[in-house]
Amino acid sequence: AVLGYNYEAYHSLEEIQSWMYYMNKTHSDLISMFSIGKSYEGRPLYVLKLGKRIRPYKRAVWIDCGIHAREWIGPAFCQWFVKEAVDTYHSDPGMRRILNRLYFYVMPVFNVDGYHFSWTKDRFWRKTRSKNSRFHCYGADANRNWKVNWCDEGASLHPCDDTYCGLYPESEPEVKAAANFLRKRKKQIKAYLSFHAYAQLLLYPYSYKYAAIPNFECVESAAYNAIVALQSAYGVRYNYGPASSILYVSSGSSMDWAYKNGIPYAYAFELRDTGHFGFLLPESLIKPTCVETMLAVKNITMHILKKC
Amino acid sequence: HLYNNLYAGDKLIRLSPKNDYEVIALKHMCQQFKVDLWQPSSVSYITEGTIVDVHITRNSSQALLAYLQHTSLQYKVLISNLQNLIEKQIGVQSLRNRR
Repeated sequence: AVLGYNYEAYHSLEEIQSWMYYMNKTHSDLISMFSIGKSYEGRPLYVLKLGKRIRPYKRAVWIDCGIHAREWIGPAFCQWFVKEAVDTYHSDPGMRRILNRLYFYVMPVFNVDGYHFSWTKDRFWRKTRSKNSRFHCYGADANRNWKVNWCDEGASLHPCDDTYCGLYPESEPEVKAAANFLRKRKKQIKAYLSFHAYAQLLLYPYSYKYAAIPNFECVESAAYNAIVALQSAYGVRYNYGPASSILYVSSGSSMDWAYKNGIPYAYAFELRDTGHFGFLLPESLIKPTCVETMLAVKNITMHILKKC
Repeated sequence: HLYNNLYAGDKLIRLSPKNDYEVIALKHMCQQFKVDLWQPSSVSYITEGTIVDVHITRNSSQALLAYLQHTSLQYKVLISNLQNLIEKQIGVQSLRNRR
């Protein structure tokens, strides 16, 4: 049982999976749980489907956390998001409207093998744990392995590099599983949100080139309103804009792939902080980080429900 | 200790190269000392003005800091002992588990 689960603490993979089972069992009116495949080391890739089953067809939002193993605040936010959704469904008209009108597919830990490794062996591990037989190095960067300008600028062909793009596009089972899931639901899914750390940024396509996306005005205004909402909580400032110019050019990213696959609103959050603690953001900052990010995510979601 | 005290004495330092010479010196340092880059995520992203956060191990910090002095690269120590922060970050957690 996961009664009294502490959302202001970091949890191991086993604890997060137990939590998912518990939420699935205790909130069956709002949550269903399924696996979209297996990781390289054979672990299930669990997704929680969140939303009121009111009508057969509803638009959806995809949220993933933990693509990079050492960025622990990501999975902490995904858990916080699910908790807030079920806790406030009856008390918050905004959340109720969102959950009645949309589904959320939430993947709390994308890179399950890497996350487990960062808890047990190397706290600062980033990549997956796949093994390229010809090299002694492990893992590929799960955010350079998507089939969009794969292994072009901003990714490395060398298996020992942190931005190694993998043997081929979607070579990483975790990426393949998520891409297959998203491909099958491209008409239903209207937003893709991916949570990373650290830098305090809200990024949108493109990562792989300096160019404006066709629906720039809608995506940019949603991003601006989201960081204003975020800042209203504790005054924390996020920068926002196209990833290629705000951060750096990188190819094969999940956000670019989601956008090119037809999802009109694709964002990547780089959560707190800007480097004082980095990946070691203390547990005392989980709550404020998640509270402010909730405001941004709800803002983006409301934007999607309206016509832009 | 968590992770068998693997990170005792490891540091996180911050640099921001101000010109081409410093960019080259910093890239050379990252390759020579096999450092763990926290940001940006790859050496190839290091350009003038980039904020570079580097995790250096206890064993290499003496030689690496000497290299920084030799190349006059300005740096700031963000975290002086990673192990302590790790213990703080989830130490409470493992304490809870034990309880």
